[in-house]
Amino acid sequence: AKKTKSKDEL
Amino acid sequence: MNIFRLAGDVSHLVAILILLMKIWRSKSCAGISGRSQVLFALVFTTRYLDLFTVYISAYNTVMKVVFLALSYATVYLIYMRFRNSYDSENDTFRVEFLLIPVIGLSFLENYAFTPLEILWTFSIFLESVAIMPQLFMITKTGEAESITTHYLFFLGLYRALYIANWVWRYHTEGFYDQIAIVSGVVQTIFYCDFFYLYVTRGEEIRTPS
Repeated sequence: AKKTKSKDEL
Repeated sequence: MNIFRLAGDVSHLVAILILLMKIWRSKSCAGISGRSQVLFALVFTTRYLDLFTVYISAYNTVMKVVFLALSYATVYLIYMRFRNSYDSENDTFRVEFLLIPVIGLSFLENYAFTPLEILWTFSIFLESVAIMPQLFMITKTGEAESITTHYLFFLGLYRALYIANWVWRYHTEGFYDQIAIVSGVVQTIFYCDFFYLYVTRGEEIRTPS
């Protein structure tokens, strides 16, 4: 599975 | 930014303000779990360390600072200013039962094995269970004031709206954040029983004894 972290979410 | 995300953030802010204003105006933190509030302060602290490393937007920075300030203000009111009204006898949830598994999991499952990323993951996992001392306290005393239930409603609504935001982002951007989504769904599930009571019994909640 592709894993990416959201940087803009609080 | 989409409408679900914005509504989620507003809901989160409303929840925190409801709690802070309730304590401030009644000069009492009766029925409020100080342990949950300390956990939330820890959640914000470990998640927003990126305030010092990356700039995302003015909105992002302002909201992070506001959430940090409000969470510390809440902890201050409970443990310092209005500590006489703090119900420590019923706020007895063992937080180490949450912290130890959450610390372990954040080392095992993260986006990068770096201090900042592990702390970010820790904050996401901890947020999903941080309300448990509060829910435990309500179960133990068998009641919650209506204003406390409004706080819990908005706090639960916030993560539920984030789920809608994640669905939206997946469909429009093809983007998803696996750790945040799984934890966010778990977090929202914890509120389902409460949502049910909130809707069916009205504001003031008394658990069946």
